[in-house]
Amino acid sequence: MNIFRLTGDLSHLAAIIILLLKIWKTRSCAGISGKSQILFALVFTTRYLDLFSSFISLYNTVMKVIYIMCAYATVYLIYGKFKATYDGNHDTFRVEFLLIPVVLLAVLINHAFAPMEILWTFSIYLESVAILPQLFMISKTGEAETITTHYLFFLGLYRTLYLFNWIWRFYFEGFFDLIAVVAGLVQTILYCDFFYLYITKVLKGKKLSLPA
Amino acid sequence: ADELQEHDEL
Repeated sequence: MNIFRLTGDLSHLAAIIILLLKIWKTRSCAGISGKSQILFALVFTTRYLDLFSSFISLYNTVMKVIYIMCAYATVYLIYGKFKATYDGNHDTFRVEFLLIPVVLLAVLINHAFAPMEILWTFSIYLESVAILPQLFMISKTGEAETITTHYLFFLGLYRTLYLFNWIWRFYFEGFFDLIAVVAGLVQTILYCDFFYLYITKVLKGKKLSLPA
Repeated sequence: ADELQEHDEL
């Protein structure tokens, strides 16, 4: 464990909690892409199946359980409790255009052609593009609630910090996982446009609205 | 290859 990975995980946890609280407190999931949240639930489900097969640390197990519970709670709030506030007309990204290539990639490019390994690879590839429906929805509505931009900021920051974690682990532990690094780079690059808007607008107290 | 070890990251 290193400071980049720890702050990355805490940033990820912060994003997940911010979103859950936003929906719960405002009793509304306006502006939130349910499709992205379903993809995140799928990412955690396929990646954390090893919860039952291997124990790494208490921290690892506790965080995985929290992530999975929050992901499904968020999906439930969007499609169940507060579905009346779900903006389906703007959440129209064709997720099959993500799932099919990700499945093909996971089967073709992985570390080992074993079920658990392919599921892990699928979850890594899927996570790198899972935010696209949310970003697409914001581009369609032309704006985002400020709390939603904070959610996106911490979510983007988490994988950016993981990039530094991988640099750290490469130099100090000789650890290197090309699949995770490449997918993490793609994931972080997808946030660059948002990061720019967040820093130049939201941090200056303005509302995030497009076109910039 | 070392990445074949179990995935210890979240």
